[in-house]
Amino acid sequence: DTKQGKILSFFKKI
Amino acid sequence: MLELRLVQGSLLKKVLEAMKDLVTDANFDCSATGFSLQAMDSSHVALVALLLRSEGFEHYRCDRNITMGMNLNNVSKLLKCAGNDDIITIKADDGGDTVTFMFENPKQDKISDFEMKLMDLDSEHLGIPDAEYHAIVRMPSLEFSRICKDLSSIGDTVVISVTKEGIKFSTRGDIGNANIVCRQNTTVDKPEEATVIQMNEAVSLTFALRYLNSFTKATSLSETVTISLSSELPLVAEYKIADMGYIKFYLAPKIED
Repeated sequence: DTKQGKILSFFKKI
Repeated sequence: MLELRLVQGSLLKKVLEAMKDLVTDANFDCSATGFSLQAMDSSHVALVALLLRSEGFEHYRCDRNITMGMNLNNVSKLLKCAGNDDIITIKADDGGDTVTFMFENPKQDKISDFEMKLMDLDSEHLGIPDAEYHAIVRMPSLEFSRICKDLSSIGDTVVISVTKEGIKFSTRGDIGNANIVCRQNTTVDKPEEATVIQMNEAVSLTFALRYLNSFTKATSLSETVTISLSSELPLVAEYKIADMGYIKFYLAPKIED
């Protein structure tokens, strides 16, 4: 099964 | 004081059409470099980054960096009042709470201005590191759009794989499954019709077609799209905006649960 990844788990807030 | 005059006003109209379904509210940042925006969709799955460089404007005055929060649907409504051949000027005062869009027709005998209230939005800027991608594919934007549309009539997700053979788009749904392979093809009449595959490592990732279809709203901005893929990173679909900059869409992949 797959789940949708989130942008915030790849790019951090600055 | 901010004053940006864009002779090719249709570009701004197209940019808004490309973003408004993905992002509701966003901060436009204006600096000496240019007019830019970075925003995520409400579910934080996709991110859009826009840059219109200052050199691309006929007149570009930005005395100090300004952030202007706007509802993209409202901006789009205003820009629909501009003709495709109109010159668009964006004006704002430092510390003001409004922005003015002015439209001039080519004959210069009709001038319209629309003032819009700015919004105070939380700034959520993300750092996007420079990355070495496993595969970078440049292809006609219309072809990419067609593939995403066709596959979404069969399934909800697409597996995008790049190998030496080419770029493969696969989906499956209740009625069956589908595969579309685009091979490298550089023997074309015009460079923008080519499919060019640069691959350092084979890569295969799964994405929601709904978002890719939304990205293809930028198709009219550029004849080509560049898709960058790496196994540990979101996909990047970049549409270059001639002489001005780019609109880049990032999409987080589906991951093993």
